[in-house]
Amino acid sequence: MLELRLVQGSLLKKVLEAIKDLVTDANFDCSATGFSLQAMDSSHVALVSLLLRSEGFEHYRCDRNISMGMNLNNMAKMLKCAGNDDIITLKADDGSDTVTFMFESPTQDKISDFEMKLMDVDSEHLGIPEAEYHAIVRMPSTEFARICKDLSSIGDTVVISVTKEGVKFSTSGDIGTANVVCRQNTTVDKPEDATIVEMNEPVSLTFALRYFNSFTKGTPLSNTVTISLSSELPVVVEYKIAEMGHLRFYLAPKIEE
Amino acid sequence: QSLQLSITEFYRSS
Repeated sequence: MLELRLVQGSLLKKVLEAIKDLVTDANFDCSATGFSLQAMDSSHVALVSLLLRSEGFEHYRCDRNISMGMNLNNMAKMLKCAGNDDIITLKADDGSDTVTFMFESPTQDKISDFEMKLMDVDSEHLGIPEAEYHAIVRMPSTEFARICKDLSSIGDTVVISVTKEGVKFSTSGDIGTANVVCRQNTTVDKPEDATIVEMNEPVSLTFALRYFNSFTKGTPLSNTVTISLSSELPVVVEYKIAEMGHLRFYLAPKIEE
Repeated sequence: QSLQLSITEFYRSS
């Protein structure tokens, strides 16, 4: 028996909107720790990792570890039927091949349930060890989204370089080149508007911009985004989910042949 | 010409 009641149901709606274009089918894993997902895109270039900790749910019952295969587009369709202020409850019986999403309006005057068929999803789970990163950049998530969108109108790849000067995003294409430099800036009114560059070593890596643009669909989840870079590792783009966990995107770099 | 690496080249199946 599984029963997860999420008062801030909009979080789950936002999570699905953020990942449904990158990943088609995925297994949601439910354990005492929380509700999680790990999935790669079809080309195995990017990986999504979601964690919603059990403590973040108003009610969390998970009698045994369970993995539920879902088509994310279909799940998003169902969650779109929930209001932004609705409480969302996920329910599944042991051995059932369906999951039920129950939506309650804040005033309890409208209660809906949507039952979705589960599916077998063949997925490879990767072990991601803790790593020391050469550089970690924290910046407003809207600013990062803006940069990715702007650069993708010029080129297909972005070079992200972190030096003591700050972080530089560069691209080039048929029509020309573009460079955006963000310097550390902590003298802001609100902490979420700050740009913080922590650098242990300078690092410069090249990535496909279209993946970054897909990751920025996580922007509504958090005011800030954290970008962790190391020369021998995929970049990690992380959106914290307040009080509950995180949505992380990992992207393998491009290298010169 | 640049080569796109795969995520599975970095992380192993668990």
